[in-house]
Amino acid sequence: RSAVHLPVSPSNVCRARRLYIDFKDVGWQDWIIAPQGYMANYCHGECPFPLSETLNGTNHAILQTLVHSLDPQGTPQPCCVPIRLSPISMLYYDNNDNVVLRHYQDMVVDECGCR
Amino acid sequence: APSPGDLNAQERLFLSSLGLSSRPRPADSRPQRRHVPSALWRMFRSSEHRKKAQDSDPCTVAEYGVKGNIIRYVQDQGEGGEVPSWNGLEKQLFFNMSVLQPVEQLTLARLEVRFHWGPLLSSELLSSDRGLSVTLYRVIRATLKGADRQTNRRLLLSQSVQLQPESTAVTLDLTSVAESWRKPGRNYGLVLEMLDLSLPLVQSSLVLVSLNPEQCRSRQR
Repeated sequence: RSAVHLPVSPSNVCRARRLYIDFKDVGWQDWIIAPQGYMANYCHGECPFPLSETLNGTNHAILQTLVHSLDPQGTPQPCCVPIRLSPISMLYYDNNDNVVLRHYQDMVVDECGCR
Repeated sequence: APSPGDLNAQERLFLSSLGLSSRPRPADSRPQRRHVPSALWRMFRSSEHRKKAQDSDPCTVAEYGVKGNIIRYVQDQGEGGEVPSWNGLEKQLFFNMSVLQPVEQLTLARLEVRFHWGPLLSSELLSSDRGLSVTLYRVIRATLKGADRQTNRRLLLSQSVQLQPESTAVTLDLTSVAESWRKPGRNYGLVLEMLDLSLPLVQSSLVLVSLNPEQCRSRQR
């Protein structure tokens, strides 16, 4: 079988996209003191064959794109997922009216890759 | 669109990852909206700066030099206000340690007691060399009446506090005491005695720093 090369425009390629999460939208503004929201981002896009280095693919993902290009129906493309995340701090009231400052890991997507 | 049930389940999942059993009640439903300590604001802002500089370890509280990802200002729930004792004023302090989840490792407990006199403190007293004599006891059994009350206490601190126009504070490391309070039936609180001077307004907080190892993976891993 020969590999099928589907054109993928740069805008469709897997990368981090901007997403601002406003705590008001989820009804949490009453107990979260700060921040009121934050830039969380998300990963979206395709992982086309051949995987370039910028897509941070694993060996497995490189092979999966190859197999996908040969058999698009039977094998999906690798997933575009967060590969580097960073923490944020949140200041809030708990149920005992104590003020809490807590550092949460993996809250912001900094970089995406094909896995 | 997701059903309300799906959204509730999703919210519960996320709140539990934040260490909360349910959504805390709104701030405007609280009888007294709690003031956010300025030290916490400073730590919050400095953590934002460090994050931008990418030189922070989210599992260390740089301000206190200890491991941890959670800083709580636990408010005093001691019953009543200041009551007269045989030679001054006495105040019960109680800090609910059940706010810590069993998985959390307590790395610091620091008692902060702030005395406010405001306009009650006369310039005559301020200019004098008099201080406020402060004694702090740990209650080791349920508080009893009369003479037994004295024997059920262990002295933690005795010092003289210099008077200041606005307020003055005493801090004390209570990490090992607070750790023992986490065991069931071991937390009988503290007693604060103030001698010589009357009528300061006392505000107490226990600053707790803890590490949840499940939510704080090492950066090296």
